[in-house]
Amino acid sequence: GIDCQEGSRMCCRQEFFVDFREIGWHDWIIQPEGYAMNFCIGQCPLHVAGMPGIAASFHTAVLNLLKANTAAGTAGGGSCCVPTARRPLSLLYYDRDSNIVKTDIPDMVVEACGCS
Amino acid sequence: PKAGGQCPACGGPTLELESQRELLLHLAKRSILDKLHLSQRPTLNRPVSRAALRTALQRLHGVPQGALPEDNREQECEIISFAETGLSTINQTRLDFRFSSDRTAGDREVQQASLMFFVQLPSNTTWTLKVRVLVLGPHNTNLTLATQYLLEVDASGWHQLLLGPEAQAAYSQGHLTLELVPEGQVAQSSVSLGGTAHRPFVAARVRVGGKHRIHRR
Repeated sequence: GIDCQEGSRMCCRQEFFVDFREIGWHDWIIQPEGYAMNFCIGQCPLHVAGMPGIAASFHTAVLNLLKANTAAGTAGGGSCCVPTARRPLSLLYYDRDSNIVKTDIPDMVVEACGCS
Repeated sequence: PKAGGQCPACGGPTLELESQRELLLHLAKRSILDKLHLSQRPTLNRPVSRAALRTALQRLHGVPQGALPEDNREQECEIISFAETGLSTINQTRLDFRFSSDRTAGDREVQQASLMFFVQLPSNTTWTLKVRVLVLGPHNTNLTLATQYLLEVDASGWHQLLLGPEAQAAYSQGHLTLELVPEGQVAQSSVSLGGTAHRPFVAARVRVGGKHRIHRR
């Protein structure tokens, strides 16, 4: 996947760090001190639908579909900039009975973005 | 992009940066609370001392990495519950553990639970301890004995007692009471149990959300 730079317009991953102290959650979340939520933003014109990042073969398949469809009229539907790789977030926090809970929340951090 | 511009992704009007940041922080909070199955952030009514926290964490066995259950709807977590010392006398110590959450008791499954307690013993002493597991009766009125364990303690320090299915079931229901009853001749005054940095606690490995999957199957 691609990380957004200043002025990026194509589909990319925008880093976004959530500091738990800044949102006043540092009293009940023991570890970590924050987390990189990140999100996907940018355009996905049809010629980059299935853009590689991690799906090169899918990209080829979509291009072939487009050729076939273009030959028979315009291909419907759009392609969106979506997470293509995510990883879990390990949290250590107090629940409302002041129990200490350690858990891994799946799919919490967006690692890469690509075009659907 | 600056306020008043056009969003590169959807073509709609863009938010000015501060509102965008507010929106993203709101989404981040919502995302964490949803994944923890909490309707709102917990308000802490019984703060835990840093010393007790540090001691307990040294004992928390990490969830083996990569142990994420194959189904995202199931989540495994480790929980440490510090005891509220219930009514205790010189001859017995009662420990109450509470574990309520926004989730219904039905969809959490205790995989393993152990009582961890700290004892200061005079040297060359063996102390026999009976641990009684008390559970609420059918109409949630009085506590009844579910099972009990006999433990020989012959050294000062931390001790672990693996708790069986009765205690696990009580913990799954949100309330576990243990009674520590010393047996034998050792004078109780010479034995000290716990202390601020050595509060007894239950360490449990819990799977949440699994019941629905089993139920669905």
